[in-house]
Amino acid sequence: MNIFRLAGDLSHLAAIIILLIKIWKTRSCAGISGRSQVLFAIVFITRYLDLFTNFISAYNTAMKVFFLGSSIGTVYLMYLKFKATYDHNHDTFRIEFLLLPTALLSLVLNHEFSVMEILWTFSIYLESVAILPQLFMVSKTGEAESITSHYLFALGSYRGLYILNWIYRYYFEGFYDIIAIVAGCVQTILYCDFFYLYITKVLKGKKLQLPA
Amino acid sequence: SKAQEPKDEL
Repeated sequence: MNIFRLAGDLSHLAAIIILLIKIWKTRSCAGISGRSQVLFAIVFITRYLDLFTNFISAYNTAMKVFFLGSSIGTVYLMYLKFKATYDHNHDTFRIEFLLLPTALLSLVLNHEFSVMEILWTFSIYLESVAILPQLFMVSKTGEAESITSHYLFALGSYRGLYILNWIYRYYFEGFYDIIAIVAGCVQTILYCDFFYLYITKVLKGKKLQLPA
Repeated sequence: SKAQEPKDEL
């Protein structure tokens, strides 16, 4: 463990907590893409199947349990409990265009052709594009509540911090995983225009408005 | 390369 990975995990944890607070406090999931949340739940389910077979540390297990529970819980809140506030009309990104290519790619480009390894690879590829429905929804509505933009900033930062972690591990541990690194860079790059808007607008107290 | 086991990152 290193400071970059810890900061990344905490940023990821913060993002999920901010989202849960937003939905619970406002009792609404307006502006949130349910499709992205479904993709995140798939990412965690396919990645943490080794939860009971591979004990790494109490921290690792606790975080996996929290990420699994919160992502499934968020889908429940969005599609069942606060269903009436879910914005179907703006959450229209075709997620099959994300699921199929990443599934095929994980069958072709992986470290080892085994069930667990392919599911892990699929989860890595899917996570890199899972935010697209959310970013698409923000561009369609043309704006986002400030708490939603804080959620996106924390979520985008987490994988950016993981890139620093991979650089650190390469130089100090000689460890690197090219699949995680490439997917992590793609994932972080997708947030670039949002990061620009967040830093130039939201941090100055303005609302996040996308040029229509 | 053989998959890096065990995967210790979240």
